[in-house]
Amino acid sequence: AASGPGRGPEAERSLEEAFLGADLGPELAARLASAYVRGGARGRAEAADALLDCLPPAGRGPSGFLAAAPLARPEVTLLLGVNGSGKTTTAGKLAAAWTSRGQRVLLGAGDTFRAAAADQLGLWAARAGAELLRQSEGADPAAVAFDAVRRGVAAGFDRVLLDTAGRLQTKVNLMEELKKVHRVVGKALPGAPHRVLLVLDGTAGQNMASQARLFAAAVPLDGLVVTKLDGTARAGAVLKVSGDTGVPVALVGLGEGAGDLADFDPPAFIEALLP
Amino acid sequence: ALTGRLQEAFRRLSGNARIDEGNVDGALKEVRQALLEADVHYRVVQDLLKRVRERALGADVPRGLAPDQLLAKLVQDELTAMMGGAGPRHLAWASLPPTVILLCGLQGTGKTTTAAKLARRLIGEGRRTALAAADLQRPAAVEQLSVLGKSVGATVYTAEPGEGAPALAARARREALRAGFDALIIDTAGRLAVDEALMAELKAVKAAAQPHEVLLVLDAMQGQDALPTATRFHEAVGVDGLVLTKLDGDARGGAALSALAVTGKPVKFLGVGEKTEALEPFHPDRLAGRILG
Ligand SMILES: Nc1nc2c(ncn2[C@@H]2O[C@H](COP(=O)(O)OP(=O)(O)OP(=O)(O)O)[C@@H](O)[C@H]2O)c(=O)[nH]1
Ligand SMILES: Nc1nc2c(ncn2[C@@H]2O[C@H](COP(=O)(O)OP(=O)(O)OP(=O)(O)O)[C@@H](O)[C@H]2O)c(=O)[nH]1
Ligand SMILES: [Mg+2]
Ligand SMILES: [Mg+2]
Repeated sequence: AASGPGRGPEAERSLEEAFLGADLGPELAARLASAYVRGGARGRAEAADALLDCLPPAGRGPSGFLAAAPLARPEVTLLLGVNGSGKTTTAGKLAAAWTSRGQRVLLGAGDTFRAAAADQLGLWAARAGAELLRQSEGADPAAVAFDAVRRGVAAGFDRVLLDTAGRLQTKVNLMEELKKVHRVVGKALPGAPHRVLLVLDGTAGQNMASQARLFAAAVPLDGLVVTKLDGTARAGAVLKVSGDTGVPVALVGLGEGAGDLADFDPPAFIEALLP
Repeated sequence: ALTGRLQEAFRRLSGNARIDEGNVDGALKEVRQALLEADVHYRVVQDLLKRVRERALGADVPRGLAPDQLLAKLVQDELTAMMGGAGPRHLAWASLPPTVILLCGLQGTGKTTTAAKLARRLIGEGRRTALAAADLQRPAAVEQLSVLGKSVGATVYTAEPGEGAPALAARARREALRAGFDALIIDTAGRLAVDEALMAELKAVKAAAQPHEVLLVLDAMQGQDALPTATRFHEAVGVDGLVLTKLDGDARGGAALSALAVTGKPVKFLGVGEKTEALEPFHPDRLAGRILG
């Protein structure tokens, strides 16, 4: 057929570069490029299937996260991830999505370290129509998380959404702090946190693998959030990360506004990775 | 010291008496893999390996090294040369104060924190330093810089009601001049390089501030997108230097090499932690080693 990328090393090389540029990593990029070229007219479809197969079985369909009914009352969601990945903004967007569905949301200002962190979340709470629980700067993050969950129970909130401070996954003391937050939340409400979401910066490259591995080793993860996909970064590293950890992608961030959050749609995500 | 994969590549050569057309490409394939895993852009990797290959097969090859040691040395030398060769790594001080430094970059890379770190460093050098909180977009960004600025003893200019980022930048420059500051550091909102409106705003801020130094702040964990991003920022406002942040983690930092290759400008500072003292001047050989693993 005259269509398709053609065969031969030139075509394969140029495909491999397209996949590399999407942060799929050298191993996957080489494997996909070869499959694509060998697949002839069906090459693109085969590459799409191969990419879908990277995802965990439970994560190959639309995530349906935003409309999902709460698992408990209140349902407690914990957001974690490295510095600047978009946790606080995602918390605000998620709160807005749930309040727009008629749910009462309490945001917990679990970042008690960074300058103006609680102020930032407070502005998002106002924007989203959610309430905020905060303590003074330097307070124990586990204490804030505990109080937020207790308040959520006592005041009959539908959702408690706990923001945490950014932390690099290699910082042992900060990962211990995270484990403590997770434990303490379970003490405040057995079964909580019901959803633990790792927020990954969509512009990140192969370091996503280390982030996912070390955060998953610290606390059980229920879902991944991939932010900043409104830019030119394609976040291809997410596929292998999701597959290797078995943690499905729940949400994608598509901008800095309250409405810029969407369920993960694997075919659409994969389509954007293909040349 | 080179990573396991590179050691393997080079060990394959060690049985040979010398590097030649027959064995060089196999070894370079492993180097390519290692650099791509370190997030160096594929085009930068290709150019780098082309140069290494030429040198390895060239007439003036250093003598007395086993083939594997030779290739390791050539790769490390090439990386170090790329990083060190990009020009002077200190800040460009203006002949008349204040020296104006403009920080820009994608969302969340560490600009606001870096602004405060840089202020702390300059104040420590005895230079009176002011900050301008020109991010009028992110919730509590002005508050964040105000708190950090206060903690390092810097004056922080903030926008008056109705004042946009370019107007604030112009006014901060005028006031810093009048108040006799040695340096003025301007923090800006994170923005996508493909956001035309925000890139136009950045150009307006630059025109208003007339900075002596424009620093692109990059996150060490950034992937391949560092190349097109750096290219666009450079085309829009002309980058003078790079800051690489979050190097206290395990990200390899290949994004720095991509940005450096495409802008021709050097890394000037490294962010190595969240506190305001966590800023270091750049050392090419250390980052080269880190990228190689
Ligand atoms: N373009 C774009 N920007 C985003 C997205 N999500 C977050 N951001 C921006 O990224 C920057 C960092 O977001 P934050 O929410 O403060 O990130 P964080 O993880 O809470 O940061 P720390 O608490 O400091 O670790 C802000 O400028 C956000 O507006 C997204 O989906 N798209
Ligand atoms: N570990 C570590 N964290 C850093 C470093 N530099 C900045 N951070 C953290 O990264 C996060 C983002 O930093 P900001 O200074 O808010 O980033 P920004 O570029 O101003 O973000 P926007 O204004 O939203 O674009 C914060 O949690 C900082 O504390 C660093 O060198 N190491
Ligand atoms: Mg935050
Ligand atoms: Mg900022």
